[in-house]
Amino acid sequence: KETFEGHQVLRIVPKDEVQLALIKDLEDMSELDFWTDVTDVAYPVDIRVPFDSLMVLKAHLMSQDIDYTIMIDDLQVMLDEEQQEMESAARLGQPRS
Amino acid sequence: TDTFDFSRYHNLNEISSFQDMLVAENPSLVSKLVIGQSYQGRPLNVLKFSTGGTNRPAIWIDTGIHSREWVTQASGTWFAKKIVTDFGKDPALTTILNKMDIFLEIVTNPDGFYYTHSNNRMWRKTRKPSGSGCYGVDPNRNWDAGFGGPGASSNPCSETYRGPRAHSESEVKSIVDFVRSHGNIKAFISIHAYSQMLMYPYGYTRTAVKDQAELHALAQRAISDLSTLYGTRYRYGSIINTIYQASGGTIDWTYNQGIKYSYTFELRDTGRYGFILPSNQIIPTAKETWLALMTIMNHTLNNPY
Repeated sequence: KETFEGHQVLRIVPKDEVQLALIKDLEDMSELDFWTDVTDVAYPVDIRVPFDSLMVLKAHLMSQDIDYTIMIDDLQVMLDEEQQEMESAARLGQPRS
Repeated sequence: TDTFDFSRYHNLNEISSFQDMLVAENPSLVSKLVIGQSYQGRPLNVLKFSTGGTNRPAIWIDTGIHSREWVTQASGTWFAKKIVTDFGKDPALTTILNKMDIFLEIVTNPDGFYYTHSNNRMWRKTRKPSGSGCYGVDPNRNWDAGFGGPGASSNPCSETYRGPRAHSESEVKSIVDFVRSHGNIKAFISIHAYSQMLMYPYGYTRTAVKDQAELHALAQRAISDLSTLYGTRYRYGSIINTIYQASGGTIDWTYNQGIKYSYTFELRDTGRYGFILPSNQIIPTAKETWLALMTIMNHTLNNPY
């Protein structure tokens, strides 16, 4: 089962065409999972970044003066919560069925 | 189905059982069609809501073609129940169903959906072996509409891998065959998540569709109606102008088949949770989306072509 410990989802909002092009170049990096795609200036791009790629990517963004925010700090934590919620709902449903 | 918990996410078996129950409870309104099989042999189930007649004009709605977009399958389940609940009570829906059929495919990509529950919650594509370690094709790049053009990848490891040829995915080909054999589908609505958009063709070309003015105005009305419930803000327009250039997309193909009212949604949210939208958002998402769906369905009924 594939897990996502330490994966973060970064939100980047390109300020201008130059940043837009730089972010678009990142699409070629197969380890990055674009949750929303690069569309236009001022529209957010959300990227899931594996733990091993985080430092390199963040350094790259900083070097290009591209701002980002961390939308999801640790994806696996959210997935675990989702799983627990489903299991808990299933347990609650058992007596009725 | 009255005890089905629509406010929770459910796996493939639970959704399948729900569909069978809905049919059993409403035999004069709902039936289940199997339009094909997924690559791994799962049935491609479509619910047909019909009050009778043969080959009536119809509305198609699909959810879950991208497997990780769980709020879409969950919303589709809610829509199914909403249709049987409102039929005979809501005059607008009743009028629609007295003249048209509604087809609803809740889990359009069952192999991928199962995979999101068992192996990789973040999986988006089908599970067809692609000849490399990167199994799967993006079924929303696999349609015969600008297939292979910009905005789709030839790399099997890419999330937007288009597949070896148009309609190579049985999940896509089955819908293609169904739409062609039916021949009287008047609206086709393909539902994705997230980022809050309502779009019409095209995605593969900047050429405007000949019905652009009407589709644009209808999209504006639909998102306006959607926002009346919770104030959720949507962007709208053609795919290429609203989101990006994408070739081989679903509704570009349906529009080119003559289905004028071809739309695709990106449901909630604005990006705080992405594909991990908390389950307490399912019902609000479904409720607000239903308002937009009704606007499009009503317009389709009132503007025959």
